[in-house]
Amino acid sequence: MNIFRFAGDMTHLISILILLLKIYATKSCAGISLKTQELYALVFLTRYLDLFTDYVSLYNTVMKIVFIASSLAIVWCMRRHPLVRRSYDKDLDTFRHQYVVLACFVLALLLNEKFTIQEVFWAFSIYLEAVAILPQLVLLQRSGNVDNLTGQYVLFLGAYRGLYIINWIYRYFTEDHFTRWIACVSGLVQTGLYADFFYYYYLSWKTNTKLKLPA
Amino acid sequence: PIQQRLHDEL
Repeated sequence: MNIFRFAGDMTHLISILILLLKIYATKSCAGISLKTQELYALVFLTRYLDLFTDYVSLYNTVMKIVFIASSLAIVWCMRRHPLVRRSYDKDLDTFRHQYVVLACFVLALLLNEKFTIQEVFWAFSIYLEAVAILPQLVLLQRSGNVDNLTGQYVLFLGAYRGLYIINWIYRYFTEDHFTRWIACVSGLVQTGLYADFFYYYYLSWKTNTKLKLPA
Repeated sequence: PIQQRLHDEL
């Protein structure tokens, strides 16, 4: 475990806690895409199938449980919590994410480390994570303004993936035969998706104006 | 037996 990966996991955890805090404190989920949260819950459920079969470390196991539990908690809140669900922008969150799920699954069947259930679902979760933010970015574009907590949420999420890429570069140079092509390429695509958001976030921070995404 | 490839990252 190197510092980049640990920092990546921490920023990932922070992004989820920011979201939980925002929903719990304001009892509102305005501006949050339920579809993105459902995709993330699916990412964790399909990636951590080995939760009970392969023990890597206590840290890994605890973090996997935290990620699964928190993502399901967010989805449950947005769907079931009487107060929160009222503030969900159903007619703005219209990204047809089922096609994305299907495309990722087909890709995972074709491109995987080994053609086993666990590896196919692992590759599926890697591809899905790369595009899971799309409904959220579309929702931000639609709603025009980005309230600061949602903006920070996306910022930490992008930082997590960016740190993971540095972690893979570090491991590539320090460990022999370390290759994670599937995760690396997919992680690069994912970070690229955030790049435009980062650009507008930086502009709004620099010009000290409210973050506006071009419609 | 070869060490089954573990995904040691999250």
